[in-house]
Amino acid sequence: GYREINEIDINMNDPLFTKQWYLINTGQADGTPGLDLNVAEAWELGYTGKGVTIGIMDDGIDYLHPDLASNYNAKASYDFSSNDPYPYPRYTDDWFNSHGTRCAGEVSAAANNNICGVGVAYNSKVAGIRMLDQPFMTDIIEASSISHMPQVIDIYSASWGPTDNGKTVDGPRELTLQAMADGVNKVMFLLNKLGKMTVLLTHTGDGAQILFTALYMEDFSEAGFILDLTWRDMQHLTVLTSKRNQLHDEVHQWRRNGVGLEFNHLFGYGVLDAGAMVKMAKDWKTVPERFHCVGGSIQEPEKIPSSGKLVLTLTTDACEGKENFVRYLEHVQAVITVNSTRRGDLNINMTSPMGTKSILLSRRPRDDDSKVGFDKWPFMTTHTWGEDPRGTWVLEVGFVDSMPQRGVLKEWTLMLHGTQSAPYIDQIVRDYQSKLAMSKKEELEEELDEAVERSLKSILSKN
Amino acid sequence: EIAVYTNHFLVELHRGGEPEAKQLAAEYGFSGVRKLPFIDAGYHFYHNGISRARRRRSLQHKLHLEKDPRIKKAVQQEGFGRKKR
Repeated sequence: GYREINEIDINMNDPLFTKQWYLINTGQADGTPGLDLNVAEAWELGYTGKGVTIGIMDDGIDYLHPDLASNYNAKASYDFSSNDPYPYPRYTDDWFNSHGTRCAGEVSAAANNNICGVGVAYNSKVAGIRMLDQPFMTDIIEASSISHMPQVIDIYSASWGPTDNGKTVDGPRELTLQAMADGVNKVMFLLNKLGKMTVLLTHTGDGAQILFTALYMEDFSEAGFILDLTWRDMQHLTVLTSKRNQLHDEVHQWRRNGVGLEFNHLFGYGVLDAGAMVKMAKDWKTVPERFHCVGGSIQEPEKIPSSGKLVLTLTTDACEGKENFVRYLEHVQAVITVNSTRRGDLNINMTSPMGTKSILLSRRPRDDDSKVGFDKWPFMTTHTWGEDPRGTWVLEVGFVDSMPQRGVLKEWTLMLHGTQSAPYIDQIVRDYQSKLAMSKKEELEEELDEAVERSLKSILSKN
Repeated sequence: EIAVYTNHFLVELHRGGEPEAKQLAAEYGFSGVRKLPFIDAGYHFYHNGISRARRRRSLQHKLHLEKDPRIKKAVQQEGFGRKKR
């Protein structure tokens, strides 16, 4: 489906549009032509951000900016640390607090108005949730921010995270996790449509920068059709439409998982492809219900050798025969408790019964923790997406470094999340070269094999 | 990392709604209170009279709150770093 960029006649008169390489990458700033979100195709098909409000959780949005003023949702904007309903950025003399305004622009800046650039989902609204201009964050502020006005805000976008000093294992705290779970469960319960995509593109030219861009869809009345997507639908669409494109890494090669889906440790399933996503979403049928199964657990302490690896195996039937059996995987969690003389030198890999190997933890040279370790830490992988979880899972734990270290693994619990019936069998295939076509074929073949096996067994048992 | 304590508190009541939470906040000198949408009877108390970041916990406020029979739990919020990306 690759087309020359100049075949896509997106004419925007916004002066900075041509610099937005993640929208249309023409090789600007030493970039790679074509390595972008393929938003142009989605725009051409008539999809924009109309009807969607994105909460920019950051340091405020400059709602006086001419490129944002018309799409600022003041009613849904707030600052929970100073209880201010008018959270204008607290500008410093070096413009440090203009981060939120830039993020808002990347998402929602007005198109074709001769000002600045163009938002990836232009025509959308942005709400400013000011929270990052304080010396310290708290759990209650994060939780309050991410649960602010869910009936108005469709997406919560955060372009920030724990202090990235290579040592911390910080993340959302207790209240924030609770707020997230409450939000998703409520939404799932209401079958409302909430989703959020985060795309990370690193640009290696002189304008190197790391970007998060949120792309989201819901009932696009503008485009004339209504999507009935759940959060999990969005995840399946992401897996099936993301592209390898020209992403390449010498160390981490692209591999295929047990059902043929191509993935990479660094790039996941690849670059988001907005055009392919909206086309597939148009006739998408909600995926079957998800189930959760504890595949197995090892609770006895096992020493981690200073050299070589501790290799543990867990054989699971994935709760076969029980109400909550899982047959087609989505997320897999390895809940691990481990302590060692140097946490940063730990390396953990897990391999599925279908032979897909995931790096759960790689070396973190600056992490010299020898006290806390990982306590029931839910490591997670999606590399085994669509695979059959039944069989033997292998966990390998070792140290990577020249100094001898010691450690003990106290727990490994395998959590399997996925569906019981094939998620793609009811989907309409339009492109026979697509991952959807390949996955659907796999599913049909497996369903057929299993049906034949069942009938043979019943015949044999009768005889 | 050395803990930093802020002037924000998570307060959970045994029972009662926002009026009771507001009354409690006023009784104990807090500047404001807001209902947390994701916790039953969970409230965000904030106190402008307490320093926004200090090394030591405000035990006095925490113990006062927790001694009140109407209050199930009071947690002074710790501060931590967040980095813009």
